[in-house]
Amino acid sequence: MNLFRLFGDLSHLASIIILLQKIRSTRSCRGISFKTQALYATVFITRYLDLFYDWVSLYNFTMKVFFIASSCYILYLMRYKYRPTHDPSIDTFRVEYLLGPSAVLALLFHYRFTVPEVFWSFSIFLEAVAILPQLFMLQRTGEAETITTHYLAALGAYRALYIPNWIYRYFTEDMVDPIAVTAGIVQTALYLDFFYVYFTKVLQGQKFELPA
Amino acid sequence: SLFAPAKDEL
Repeated sequence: MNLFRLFGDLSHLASIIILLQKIRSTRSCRGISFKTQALYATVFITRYLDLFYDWVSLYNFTMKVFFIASSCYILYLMRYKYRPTHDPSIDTFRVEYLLGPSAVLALLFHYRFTVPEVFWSFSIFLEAVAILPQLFMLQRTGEAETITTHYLAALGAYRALYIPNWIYRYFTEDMVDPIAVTAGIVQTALYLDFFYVYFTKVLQGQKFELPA
Repeated sequence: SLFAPAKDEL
C-alpha cells in the first residue's frame, strides 16, 4: 500500500458518500445515471468473486464488501425509493455497446482462462467505460447540480490517483499489471473534459454548465 | 516477473 492508492481509495469512498448525501439531501436522484450505477454494481460483483476464497487483508475485505453493498443500495434507492425522480428519457446511452466489447476484451486479455479471472478482466474493462452513460447524460442536459459534480470529481480523482500508484509500484516493487494500467489510463482520460469544466467553473464558484 | 496481476488493488 502506498499513499497514492490509499488516497485514491479514500476518494472512491468519499465519492459514494457524496452521492448518498446528494440523494438524501435533495430527496432525488435527478441528474444521476441509473445505467452508470447499474454498471458499477456489475463491476464490483464480477470483480470481487474472490471475496470468499482469497484473503488479502482486512482493509481489502472491508472495502470490497462496502463497494458491493453501497452500489446495490444506490440501485435500490434509484429503482424504488426515489424512482419518480429518475427520468429514463435522458438516460439513453446504450449499455450493450459497453458490455459487449468488455466481454470480448475479457475473453482476449486475462491472466488465466478461468471463470473468476475472465470476470475479473471483464470488470476492469467495464469499469473503464462505466462512467460514459453518466457523462453522456451530463452532455445532454448541459448542466449539473454542484453536489453531483463533486461526486464525479471524487470518482475521477480516485482513478487519477491510481496512475502515480502504478508508477510508484513499478519502481518499488518492479511490478506492472498491464490490464489494470491500460484500462485505468483510458478511464482517467474520459474524465479530462469533465475536470476542465469542474476546475474552471465549479471550483470558481460558478454553476456547472456546458457551452450550448 | 515484471507483468503480474495486482490483485491486492481494489
